[in-house]
Order: sequence, then C-alpha cells, then structure tokens
Amino acid sequence: SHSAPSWPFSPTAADNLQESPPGDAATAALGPGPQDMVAVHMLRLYEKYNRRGAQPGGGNTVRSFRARLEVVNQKAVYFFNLSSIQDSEMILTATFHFYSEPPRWPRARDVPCKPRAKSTPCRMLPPGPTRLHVLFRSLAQNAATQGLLRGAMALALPSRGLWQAKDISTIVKAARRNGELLLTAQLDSGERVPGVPKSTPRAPYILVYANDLGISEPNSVAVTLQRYDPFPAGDPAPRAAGVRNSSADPRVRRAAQAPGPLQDNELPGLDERPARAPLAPHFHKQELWPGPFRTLKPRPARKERRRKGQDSFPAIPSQVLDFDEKTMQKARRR
Amino acid sequence: QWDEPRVCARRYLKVDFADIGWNEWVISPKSFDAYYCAGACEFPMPKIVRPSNHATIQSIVRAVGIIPGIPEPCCVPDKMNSLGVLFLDENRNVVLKVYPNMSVETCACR
Repeated sequence: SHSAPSWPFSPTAADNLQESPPGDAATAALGPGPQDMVAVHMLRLYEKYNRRGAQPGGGNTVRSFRARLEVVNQKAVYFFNLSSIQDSEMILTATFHFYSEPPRWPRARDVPCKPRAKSTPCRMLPPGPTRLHVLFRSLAQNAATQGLLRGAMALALPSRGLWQAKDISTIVKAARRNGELLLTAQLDSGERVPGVPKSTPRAPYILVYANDLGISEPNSVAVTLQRYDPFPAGDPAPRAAGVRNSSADPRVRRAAQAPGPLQDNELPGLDERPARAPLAPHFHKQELWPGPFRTLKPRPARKERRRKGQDSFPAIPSQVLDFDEKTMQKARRR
Repeated sequence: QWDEPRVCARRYLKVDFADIGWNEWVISPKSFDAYYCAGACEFPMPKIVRPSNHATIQSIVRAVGIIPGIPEPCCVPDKMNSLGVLFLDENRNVVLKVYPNMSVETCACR
C-alpha cells in the first residue's frame, strides 16, 4: 500500500494522504467490515507511537471525529460532534481531512487534441471545477441556528482522487472557547449535488491533537477506560462489571485450598492448647513441665480425642508427624 | 513462581483487556505486560532493592524493635513505562491516548 503519512504532521502542508487499503494490523485491530479512513489513520498513528515512542503531534492524546452527513438547503453539510473533548485536554492542533473525488470528466488541458478535420478544431470541454470551497460553522449542541461562521477555505482540486488535510486549529480552538462543540463543514464545489449524497468510508474527518493535563493523575486510565458495566441493565445473567460470561470464559480457575490434610507439627501426647489462649494465672512454668521429661501418654484414638475436646482440636483431622526419640527429648528440653 | 526470590523484585504479569472487560472499547493493544512488585524488604536490605533513605531508617527501627508495630518498608514500583492505547470513546470515535505508569520497569523498597 502507499506510504503511511509522515506524522507528527505539519498541519499547514496539504498532506497527500493517499487512500490505501488498511494493513492486516488495522483489519485485525479494527475488526472485519469496511474500515473508514479515519480508523486506518488512527491505527497508523498508534503504530507509529509504538514503533518510535514519539508523542503523536507533540501531545499525549489524538481524538478523531467522524462526520455525520446532512443536506441543508440542497447543500451537503458535514456535522462533527466535538463534545467528547475533555476539559483537561489542551488542544494543540486540529486538521480537517477530506477526499477529493477524481473529476468526472477529463479537463480540457488533460485531453490531447487530435482535430479530425481541418474544419473541426478540437472541441474544448467545459473546464470542471478546479476549487472546492469549505465553510466552517460552529454551534452549541442544541442550537437551532445554522451556527456562527468560523472560517472559509478554497481548496485546489487535484486531477485525481486524493486525500488532503488542512489545518483548522484556530477554528476548533475558537469554537471550543465559545463552548460551541458542534462544528459543521459545508463543501461546495459549485456543482449541484445530484440527489442526497450518501455517507461513504471516504467521508471527511477531523483529528484533534491535544495534551491531556490530567493524564498524570494517579488514576487517569480509569477516567477514560473504566466505564459502566458493558452489559445492559436487566441482562439475564447480570455479572460484575467486566467479568466475562463464565461459560464462555476460557480462563482457568485455580483452586485455593491446600492439597490434602494440613500438616502440623504438634507433639504427640501433650495436651494441646490453642497457641493464643491466655494461660490461667495459677499456671506456672514448672507446672507445665513437672519433671525434665513428661511420660509419653499413648495418644487417644482420633475419635476419642475428637469427642473429648471437640472445640480444642481443629475440625480438620490433622496428620501427626512422627519424630524419633532423640528429637522428642530435644524438643521437650527446649 | 515458588522458586522466585523472596526479596522485593519485579514479577511477571500479563494483562488481557478481555479479562477486565475493557475489550469492548479498547482496539489495541489486546493485552500488555504490566508486571508487579512483590517480596520482602527485611533488614538488612540488599542494594538491589534500591531502598530510599527513609526505608533504610524504617527497617532499622523495626529491626531494633524500639517502637512496636512498625512494619517493614513496602515493595513498590520504582521506574514505570507508558502505554499507548487505541480505544473508542462514548461516541464511538477512535481515540489514541498515551497513559503514563502503566507497566513496571523496576521495583524498590519504600
């Protein structure tokens, strides 16, 4: 495919962004179905950042805005809803990208003239439009007016289909300053728009390069990425936010309990006392250990033990570790 | 994992956005190596855990036991890296944001 646009982009130059089929990375990332140019463009910026670590456009945020096409007074008008720009985002630059269709007829100068006979000179075809006029207006979200004229541009129409970009930073900054986050672009090439133009993957789009001053806050990722529960309310199996359906969930749950009965190292024959139970006041050290060695009592059978002091033994049958006599003596002495 | 060092160190952790339910709006990456910090900051702390001066003092106070209840310093991320994330905003427009401190480069006792 054609070379990727060289970004960060000097927005003043007309960027001859050739339309090219998105790479397999774009298709994989953006899913099947027709990729519009804005999605491919954003993916290129993402890949560029990952390759070189260069901040896109000098900031830490790039927002794209797709156009919504409407016909107003028989003119094609594109609406851009800029309301998703966050208050903490300081706009650095904004660019308007549009695709100029190849002219429907070759222009006079493009056709080599071969007069068929002396008497019939070349019939010069009427020149097609050579310029495209774009009027930008901004209006508040629910305003009923056509909006305030923010800027006008006359763009040269190339002789073949081409993506072009223009810097509209001042227009977007002024509109945002006034809180008018609905921007319209009326493209007028002087031709009558036959019927209602339909929206195509080649619809114009806007890129806004910004520096999010809040992105270094401790939990900035939650502000933009941690959202409502993606499953709509009333979902038959309401699940915790973000937890996938357990049946479809390929993740393996790992058991938490320890394998087999717990091993402990209690000394056989001694009357176990819960480690933390406070000793009764009349107990003294020597009473605990009357002689240097205590006679080993045969351990009561597990059942009796359990019956005798139900609460003092852990409910879980514990495995007694066998120690040799020498170890036992050492332990007692200690 | 059991034969990992006891001392404070970086441990491997791969985060899959599908596991935390963000895959509906995160286009790329699908997952990334985030890592995490875990391990002991016991006295005496080896140089490798790059203790701050305060952590050194705290671990001595704890070891000497002058004041009961002083915990040992914590094993936390020291150097971290950014991550570029491509996602859809609420109007389903594509956004690229470069978030700082998304993955751990080194750990230290603090």
